[in-house]
Amino acid sequence: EYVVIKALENGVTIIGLTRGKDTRFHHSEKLDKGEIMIAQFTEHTSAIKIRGRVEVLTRHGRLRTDE
Amino acid sequence: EYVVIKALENGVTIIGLTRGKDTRFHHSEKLDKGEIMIAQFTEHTSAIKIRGRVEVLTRHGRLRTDE
Amino acid sequence: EYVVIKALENGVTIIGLTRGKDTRFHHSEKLDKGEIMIAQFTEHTSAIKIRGRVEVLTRHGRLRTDE
Amino acid sequence: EYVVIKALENGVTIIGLTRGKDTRFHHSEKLDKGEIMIAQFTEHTSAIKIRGRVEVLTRHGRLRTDE
Amino acid sequence: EYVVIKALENGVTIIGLTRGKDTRFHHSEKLDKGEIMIAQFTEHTSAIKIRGRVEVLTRHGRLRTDE
Amino acid sequence: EYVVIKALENGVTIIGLTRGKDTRFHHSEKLDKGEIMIAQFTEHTSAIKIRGRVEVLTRHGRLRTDE
Amino acid sequence: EYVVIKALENGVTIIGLTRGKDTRFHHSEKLDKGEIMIAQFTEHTSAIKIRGRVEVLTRHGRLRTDE
Amino acid sequence: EYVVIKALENGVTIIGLTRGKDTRFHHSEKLDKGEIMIAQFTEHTSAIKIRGRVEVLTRHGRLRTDE
Amino acid sequence: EYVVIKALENGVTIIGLTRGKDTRFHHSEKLDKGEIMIAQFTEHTSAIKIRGRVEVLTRHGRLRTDE
Amino acid sequence: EYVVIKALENGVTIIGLTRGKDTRFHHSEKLDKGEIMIAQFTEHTSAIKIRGRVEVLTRHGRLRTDE
Amino acid sequence: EYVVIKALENGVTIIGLTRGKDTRFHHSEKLDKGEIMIAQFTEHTSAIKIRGRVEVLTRHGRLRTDE
Ligand SMILES: N[C@@H](Cc1c[nH]c2ccccc12)C(=O)O
Ligand SMILES: N[C@@H](Cc1c[nH]c2ccccc12)C(=O)O
Ligand SMILES: N[C@@H](Cc1c[nH]c2ccccc12)C(=O)O
Ligand SMILES: N[C@@H](Cc1c[nH]c2ccccc12)C(=O)O
Ligand SMILES: N[C@@H](Cc1c[nH]c2ccccc12)C(=O)O
Ligand SMILES: N[C@@H](Cc1c[nH]c2ccccc12)C(=O)O
Ligand SMILES: N[C@@H](Cc1c[nH]c2ccccc12)C(=O)O
Ligand SMILES: N[C@@H](Cc1c[nH]c2ccccc12)C(=O)O
Ligand SMILES: N[C@@H](Cc1c[nH]c2ccccc12)C(=O)O
Ligand SMILES: N[C@@H](Cc1c[nH]c2ccccc12)C(=O)O
Ligand SMILES: N[C@@H](Cc1c[nH]c2ccccc12)C(=O)O
Repeated sequence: EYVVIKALENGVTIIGLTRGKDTRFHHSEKLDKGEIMIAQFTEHTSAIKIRGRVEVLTRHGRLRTDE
Repeated sequence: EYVVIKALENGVTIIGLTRGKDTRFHHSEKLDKGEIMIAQFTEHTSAIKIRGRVEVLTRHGRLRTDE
Repeated sequence: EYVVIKALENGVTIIGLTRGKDTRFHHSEKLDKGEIMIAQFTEHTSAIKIRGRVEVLTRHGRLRTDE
Repeated sequence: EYVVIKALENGVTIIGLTRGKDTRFHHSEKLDKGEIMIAQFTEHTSAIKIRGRVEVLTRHGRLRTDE
Repeated sequence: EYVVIKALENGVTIIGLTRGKDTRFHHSEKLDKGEIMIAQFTEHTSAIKIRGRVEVLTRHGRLRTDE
Repeated sequence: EYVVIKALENGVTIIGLTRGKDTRFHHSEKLDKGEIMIAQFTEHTSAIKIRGRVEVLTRHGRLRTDE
Repeated sequence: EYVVIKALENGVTIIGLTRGKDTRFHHSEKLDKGEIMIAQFTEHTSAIKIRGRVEVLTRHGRLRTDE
Repeated sequence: EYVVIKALENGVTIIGLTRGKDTRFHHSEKLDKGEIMIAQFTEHTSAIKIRGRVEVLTRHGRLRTDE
Repeated sequence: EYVVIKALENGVTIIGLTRGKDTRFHHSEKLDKGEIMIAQFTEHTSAIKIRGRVEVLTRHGRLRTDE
Repeated sequence: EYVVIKALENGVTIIGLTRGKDTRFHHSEKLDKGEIMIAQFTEHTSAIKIRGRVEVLTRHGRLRTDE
Repeated sequence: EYVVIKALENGVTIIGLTRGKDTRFHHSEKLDKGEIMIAQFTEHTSAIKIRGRVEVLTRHGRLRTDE
């Protein structure tokens, strides 16, 4: 299971939250405008948080965050 | 299985409720306007509660909470 | 397997009924207007009862209870 | 596998029938108008009987019992 | 796997036929007009016979028996 | 896996053929007009033969035998 | 996995071919006009041959043999 | 997994090719016009070759060979 | 998983490439115009190469090579 | 899981990249115009690189590289 | 599970990020204009980052990065 994230501006952050009892940030990936990240849910990542303007493709549809 | 939550205002709260006999809050994640959280159901999370104005994408469709 | 419940008024109650020979209430979650609960069926929850005005998204379609 | 039942009047009854060689009623849940029950088939419930006016959502479609 | 049966008249009968080498009736459930039965195929039920006027919802479509 | 058979006349016969090296009739169920039989394929039934005027619902579509 | 065969004339033959290294006829079922056979692929049947005018419903669509 | 082959002329040949390191013909079935063969892929058959004018129904669509 | 290949000219070649570390031709099947080959991917075949004018039906759509 | 590649010019190259910690080329297949390669992902191939003008059919849609 | 990436300019980079507690770049593949890479998620790759102008086909839809 993965999601597709396209950065619409510089400085977009894709944050992986830990799986398990505890919920904290285990990785943060910076994207510049036009860069794409395709990220799975994994043994270590059970939630993903996104900061900045993006277009996201998921199993349940597309979403844009336009400011 | 995951849901996609886009905050439509500052101070949105995504709350994870524990799986098992007991139902309590194990984590609460704050989102500011435009931030996105993509959260799975997991070994520890069998229900999710959302406070604040959001757009939610789920397997069963989209939902917005507009005040 | 989960359902999505959006409260259309204050004081909505989402009740989890126990799985097994015996059927009783094991948890009741209060929602205020605009709050959303996304709840799975689990090892402990095999039926969900909802009181109050809601919009519900399920695998079999949407339902609203408007008074 | 679950079904969604919305009561269209007071005094609706949702009855669980036992799984196994023997078929009898193991639980009966009363719903008032506007209340919703989302009930799974389980280890103990292999048939569900509904009395009263309802709207039902199932995998095979919607059904209303209007008198 | 289940089917949904809505009685269109009083005295409708839903009959469960036994699974296995032998085929006989193991249970017969009476429905009055407007009552609904949602019945699974099970370890003990591999065929269902219906007498009386009904509307049936199945995976393969709807059927009515109108006299 | 099941099929849905609605009798369009009296004296319809639903025949179960045995699974295995040998193919013979193990059960024959009589249906009168308006009666419905919903029959699975099982450990003992790998083919079903139908005599008389019926409407049949299967995974691959509907069929009527009108004389 | 099954196919649905409706005889459009008398004397239609449904032939089961053996599964395994060897391919031979293990059973032949005669159908008269209007009769229906619903036959699975099984441990003993890996091919089915049909002689005579029929309408066939399969997972990949319908077919008629009209002379 | 099966395919449906309808002969559009006499003398159509359905050939089963062996599964494994070696690829050779293990069976050839003759069809006359209007006859239908429904053949699975099996432990012994991993390819099927067809000679003569046919209509074929497969998971990926229909095909006719008209000369 | 299989593909359907219809030869649009004489001398079409269907080549099976070996599964494993090494990739070489293990079988080549000649098709004349109008002949059809339906070939699976197998323990020994993880790629298929086609030379000559064909129509191919696959899970992802149809393709023709017209010169 | 496979993809379908049709060469639109001579000298097209289909390259298999190794599965595992290390990513290198393990096989390169040359296609001439009109030739088709249908290639699976396998124990040894977890990425495929294509050079030259092609039409590609994949589970997620078609793609052409026209220069 | 794979994604399809078509380079729309020279110097496109497809980066594989490691699966596991640690997230770092394990491989970077250069694509020139018109080249296509079809890459799976694997035991070693749980996220893919793309730099440069591309068209991407995924299970959740297409995306282009046009600058
Ligand atoms: N090492 C991480 C890589 C990763 C996958 N999805 C992510 C989402 C966000 C951040 C990192 C990731 C993991 O396997 O889980
Ligand atoms: N550590 C949490 C992370 C999480 C997943 N989904 C959530 C929803 C709400 C809050 C936290 C979460 C877990 O694995 O369950
Ligand atoms: N602890 C509960 C949480 C829960 C899930 N779904 C629910 C529905 C209603 C009330 C509580 C719940 C459980 O795992 O079952
Ligand atoms: N304890 C019951 C709860 C239940 C599920 N579905 C039902 C339908 C009707 C009545 C009760 C139920 C069970 O697990 O089976
Ligand atoms: N005890 C029965 C209940 C039942 C399920 N489906 C039915 C259909 C008809 C009659 C009874 C039933 C069983 O588990 O099989
Ligand atoms: N005892 C039979 C009941 C049955 C199921 N499907 C049928 C079709 C025809 C006749 C009988 C049946 C069995 O389990 O197989
Ligand atoms: N005894 C046969 C019955 C059968 C199933 N499908 C068939 C098709 C043709 C002829 C016979 C059959 C078997 O189990 O295989
Ligand atoms: N005995 C053969 C029967 C068969 C199935 N599919 C076929 C296709 C062609 C020829 C024969 C067959 C087998 O089990 O494989
Ligand atoms: N013996 C081969 C037959 C085969 C299947 N698919 C093919 C494609 C091309 C050539 C041969 C084949 C095998 O089992 O793999
Ligand atoms: N021997 C290779 C054959 C192959 C399959 N898919 C490919 C794609 C490109 C190159 C070679 C291949 C393997 O099994 O993996
Ligand atoms: N050796 C790598 C090949 C690979 C697959 N997908 C990728 C995506 C990006 C970079 C490399 C790859 C692996 O098996 O994981």
